[in-house]
Amino acid sequence: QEPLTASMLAAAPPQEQKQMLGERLYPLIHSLHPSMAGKITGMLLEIDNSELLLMLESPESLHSKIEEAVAVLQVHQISEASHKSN
Amino acid sequence: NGSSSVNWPPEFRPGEPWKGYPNIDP
Repeated sequence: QEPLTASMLAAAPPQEQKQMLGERLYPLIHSLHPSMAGKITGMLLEIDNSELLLMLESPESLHSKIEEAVAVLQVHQISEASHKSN
Repeated sequence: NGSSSVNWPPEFRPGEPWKGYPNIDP
């Protein structure tokens, strides 16, 4: 599969751009966190497309963003649980 | 409000249109 480039994204409408980035990010994230891949991908897609492209090109920055997202999700789930139990 | 945070983050599923798009200001 050829790498996703800025020009490929620029040729697509905004909604399609997020879809293209998501389809590339999801498998990479799923290999690390299968159970949370959908939510982590959804979180990362809210980041600017140019930064997402950089992350697709650099596994280290992608991994650190994924770990950040996992930490945020876990805090979010804890606060959700505490809301429910109140 | 609690309701919006329950659906956050908008989950991505391969092959399905991602629902998070409209929330992002262009």
